[in-house]
Amino acid sequence: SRKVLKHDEL
Amino acid sequence: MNIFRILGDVSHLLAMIILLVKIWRSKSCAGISGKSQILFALVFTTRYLDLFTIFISVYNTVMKVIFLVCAYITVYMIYMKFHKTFDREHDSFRLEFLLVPVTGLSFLENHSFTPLEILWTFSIYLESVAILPQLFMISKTGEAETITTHYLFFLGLYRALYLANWIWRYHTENFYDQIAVVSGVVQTIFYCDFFYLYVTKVLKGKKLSLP
Repeated sequence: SRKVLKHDEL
Repeated sequence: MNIFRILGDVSHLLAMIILLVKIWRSKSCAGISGKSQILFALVFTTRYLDLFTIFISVYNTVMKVIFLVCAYITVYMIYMKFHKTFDREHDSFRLEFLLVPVTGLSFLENHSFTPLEILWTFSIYLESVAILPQLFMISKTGEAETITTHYLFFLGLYRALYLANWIWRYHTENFYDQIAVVSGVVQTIFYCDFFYLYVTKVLKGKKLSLP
């Protein structure tokens, strides 16, 4: 599975 | 969410509002680099594509939309509404010198080789150098209006506060995003010389002019 990156900063 | 992060975002927003108010009140964008503002609009556009793919929080979504709107209004003011006051002659930084290496680097060094992730990485690298056309313009004309220096101060402060945010997150959440951190450090370094001039000149009531 492909890693889903979550960028929580602006 | 920690205090450094919130204050950083507020500084960032304040910087953009100061710039818009300056242009709107004076009906002029003299001394402002349109190229830097185009780069910032590009930074937000490529970074916030995840608005369509992932939901993080109401705060996150609202701020992203506000940043995008501010960036595009600023570009519109400079190139359309008040274009006659735009100092094109002095805004002569060659953008390809930034865009070519930044594009190359985002393909080489990223978290994952997917279109959205490469664009996010591109935006992070680009943001770290996006202010250079503005600083170049000031060094060329040798001066800046006081309100322009306030804009730059808050933009630099935002970066510095984000560094504090990352140190905080590293210790409390074990969060560490190497791409963001390295670029953020580089970006903050670009402001150091300006911070020095801001403290020694502008805060003492003098206009920022270079010898």
